[in-house]
Amino acid sequence: DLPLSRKKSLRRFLEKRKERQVAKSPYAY
Amino acid sequence: SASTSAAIGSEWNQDTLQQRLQGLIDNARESWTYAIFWQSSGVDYTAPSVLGWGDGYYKGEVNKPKTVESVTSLAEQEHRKKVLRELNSLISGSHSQENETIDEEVTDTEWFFLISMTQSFVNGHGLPGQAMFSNQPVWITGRDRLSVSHCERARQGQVFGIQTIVCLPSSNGVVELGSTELIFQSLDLINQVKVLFNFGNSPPDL
Repeated sequence: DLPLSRKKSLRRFLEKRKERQVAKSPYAY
Repeated sequence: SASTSAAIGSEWNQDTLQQRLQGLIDNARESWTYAIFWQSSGVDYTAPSVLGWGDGYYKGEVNKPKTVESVTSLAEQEHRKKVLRELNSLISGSHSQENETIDEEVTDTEWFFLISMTQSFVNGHGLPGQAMFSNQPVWITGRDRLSVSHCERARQGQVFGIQTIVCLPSSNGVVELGSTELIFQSLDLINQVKVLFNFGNSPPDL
């Protein structure tokens, strides 16, 4: 199991990654 | 560890740490790709202190839209995506197949940032450990210099496209910054880290 600090960091990383991808999407406006 | 937690205090929780890291590179004149805080396990006179993952902020390569073809193999990309799907399932509890965020290529710098979460450094060893031990900044610019470093982390960073790695000691840990660009030593940045990551005092306003 992952320590809490890494879980939080991972969650942030994945959320930011999703935001970047949505922003790059041709459907983004 | 308990000693580190006590030293950091309630004001310095992980959210505060995240704000510091984010503020540091979002407001910097230079284009940093990521920032990591390596947290010291604290002073234990029976064993050397260890620097482990405290928190990190991945900004990405903002000035480099993906125009260059990645050199990673298809198998390597599939491996990275599989790991990311598994981590995503672990975090969100959702089924990996349902998650569309992993479809995009996992870049070299994203991967380097992710694998950093698994690493730790004994005081005096590795780039962060050296910065901690000497209480001096370690600043390496250029792929050539990174590739010949005796520190595994510097060589690893170079392999994943990093051109500059900086480790700056602070109380209770080391702030590491990495960039895919060539960035030369900045006293301004060193001073900012001293102020922002001085855990002996209350956190300053950003």
